[in-house]
Amino acid sequence: MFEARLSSTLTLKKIVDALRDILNQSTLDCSDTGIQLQAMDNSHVSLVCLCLRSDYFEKYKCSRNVSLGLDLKSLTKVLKCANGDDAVTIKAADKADKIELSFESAGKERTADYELRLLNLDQEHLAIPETEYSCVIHMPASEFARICRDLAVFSESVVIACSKNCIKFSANGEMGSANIKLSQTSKAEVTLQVDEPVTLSFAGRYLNTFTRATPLSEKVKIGMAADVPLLVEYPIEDYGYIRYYLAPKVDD
Amino acid sequence: KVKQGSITSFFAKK
Repeated sequence: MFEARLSSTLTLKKIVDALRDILNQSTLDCSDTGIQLQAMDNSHVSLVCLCLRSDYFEKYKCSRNVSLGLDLKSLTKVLKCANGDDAVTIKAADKADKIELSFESAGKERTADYELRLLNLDQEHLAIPETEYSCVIHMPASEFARICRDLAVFSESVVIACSKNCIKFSANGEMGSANIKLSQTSKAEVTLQVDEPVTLSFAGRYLNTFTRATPLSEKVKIGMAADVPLLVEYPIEDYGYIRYYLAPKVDD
Repeated sequence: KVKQGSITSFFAKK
């Protein structure tokens, strides 16, 4: 039996919004410690990991591990039926073929129950190695979203170059070029921890998809090291995160 | 010429 209650459906909406442009369907792995999801996009260029600890939930019960295969489009449709300030309870029986979502209005005068059919997804998990990133950048999530959006106009590739003093985002295309540099700020809105300078090239389309998670977090953490996937991490308060990994472009 | 890498060439299947 699995049961999890959140006091606000808005958070769940934000989480699904952060996933649904990159994944159509995915499996939520629920255990007594919390909920996890790991999935690649269809082209196997990026990987997304969601982790929500059990104490994130107002109520959390998971008597045995369950894997819930969900169609994210369908889940979005159900979430649209709820107000952001409704409380939501997700329930699934052991070996269930459906989940139940119950929404309760803030004043408890309205409840609405929906059942969503589960999918039997054949999902493979990847082992993500512990990585010492040579460059770790923290910046406002809205700033990162703005940079990704602005650069997409110029080229499909974005070059990220991180050195001791600044992080530079560049795009170079037929129309012209764009270079955006950020240096560490005294107010610590932007922080750079750099052991070794790194320059890597990435598909801007994916970076833009990752920024769908912006409403979840004030800050974003970026990790870079030579010849490994980029890490873009959005913390979910102190209770979890969404991490996106993006394979760099390589010289053919 | 640059080519898009695949995430599976960095992270092994479990």
